Amino acid sequence: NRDQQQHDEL
Amino acid sequence: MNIFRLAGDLSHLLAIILLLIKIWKTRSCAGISGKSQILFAVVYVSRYLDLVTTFISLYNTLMKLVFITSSFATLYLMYVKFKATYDHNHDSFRIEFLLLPCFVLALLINASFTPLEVLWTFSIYLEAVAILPQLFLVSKTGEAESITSHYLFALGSYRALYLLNWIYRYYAEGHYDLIAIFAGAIQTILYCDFFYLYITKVLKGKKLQLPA
Repeated sequence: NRDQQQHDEL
Repeated sequence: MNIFRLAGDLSHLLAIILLLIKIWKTRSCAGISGKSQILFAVVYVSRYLDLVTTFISLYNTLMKLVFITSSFATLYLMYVKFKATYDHNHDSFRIEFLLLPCFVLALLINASFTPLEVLWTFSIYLEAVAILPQLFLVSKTGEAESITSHYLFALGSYRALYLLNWIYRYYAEGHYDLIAIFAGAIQTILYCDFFYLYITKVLKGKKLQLPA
């Protein structure tokens, strides 16, 4: 889901 | 998590610690750009808003909190506690020339047009150029203390290591984020000139001094 992007990096 | 990512994060953490140690030990923030430090605080706050919406891991949460807290601690030391040592006259870079274009670019080029995503993208673009006031200050004064050089080297290495992490993740996981990759590449390129001076001068025990 592109709308709820999770950014797992800092 | 891979070795490049971990090394990048640790390098980033080391940079922040080196900066705080430099200011604390010398009781002075001479040679440090407050403008760059303001930009880094803006970067962390706008990027880590997801602290309240998304939980990724304890590591992730702790590091985000450390980055936000330490950047405000740095600002406090520079603009309050050791204000008298702040190099006002040389730190004359106009940060609105970075803030505004980065924000407009984030509005135009982003993965999805939601407030959190636009702010995340803005932070990525801004981080890429946030060191410019610092490099501008070094070029104006023509030199940098060795601990300031170590700080800059660790800070520059962090994104370079992330580039390796992104290459690794592309092959290992098929994961890639073009916005982060392009901005990270630009960020690393901005440090190249400094890397060269660091390796040819500071590592040989000389002071970082720019040719007149």
